[in-house]
Amino acid sequence: MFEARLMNATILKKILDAVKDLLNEGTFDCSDSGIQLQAMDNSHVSLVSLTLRSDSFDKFRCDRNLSMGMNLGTMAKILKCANNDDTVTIKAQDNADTVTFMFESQNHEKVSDYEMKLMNLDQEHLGIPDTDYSCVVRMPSMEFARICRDLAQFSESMVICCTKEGVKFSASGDLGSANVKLAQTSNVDKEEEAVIIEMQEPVTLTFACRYLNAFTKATPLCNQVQLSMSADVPLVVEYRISDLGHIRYYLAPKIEE
Amino acid sequence: MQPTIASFFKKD
Repeated sequence: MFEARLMNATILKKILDAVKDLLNEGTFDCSDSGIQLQAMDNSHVSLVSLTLRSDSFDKFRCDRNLSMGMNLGTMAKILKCANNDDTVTIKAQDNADTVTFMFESQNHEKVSDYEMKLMNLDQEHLGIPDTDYSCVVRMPSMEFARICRDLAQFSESMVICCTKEGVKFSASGDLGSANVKLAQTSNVDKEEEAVIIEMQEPVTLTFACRYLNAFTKATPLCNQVQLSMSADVPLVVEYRISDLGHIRYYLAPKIEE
Repeated sequence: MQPTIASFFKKD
């Protein structure tokens, strides 16, 4: 028996919004420790890794490890049927071929349940090595989303250059070029507005704008985003999900032909 | 050139 309850549907709706543009389907691996989803996008250029910890759920029971393959488009449709302040319970029997989403209104007067067929997904699971990154940038997630949107107008690719002075985002194409420089915040009054750079070595890497823009769909989950970079390895874009866990996107850098 | 993510991370 698997049962996981959250007192508020909003967070689950935001999580689905953050992954459904990149992934059509995914396997949710459920265990005592929580729920994990790891999946590559269709073109296998990026990887999404979602971790939700069991102790942050309002109720969590997982008698046996369970892998549930879900169509994320269908799951998003079902979650749209929940009001933001509804309690959500996800339930499945052991070895079941369906999962049930139950929504309960705050006054307990409306209860709805939606059953969804599970899928058998033959997905590759990739091992992500522990890496000490040369540069780690923390910045407001809205600012990152804005920069990705603005620079995508100029080129398919964006160069991110990080030094101890700051981080520079650049794009150039037939229309012209764009550069946005952010200096490290000197005086942190509000932590969520700060730009903080931890640098061991300067890094310059090039990434496809369309994936970065897809990652910014997670912006409503967290005020801050963390970018971790080292030469010649995938970028990590991480959004924390309050005390529940995190979503990390990995993106392979472009390399010169 | 755009490499795949699997060229960086090995299969588990």
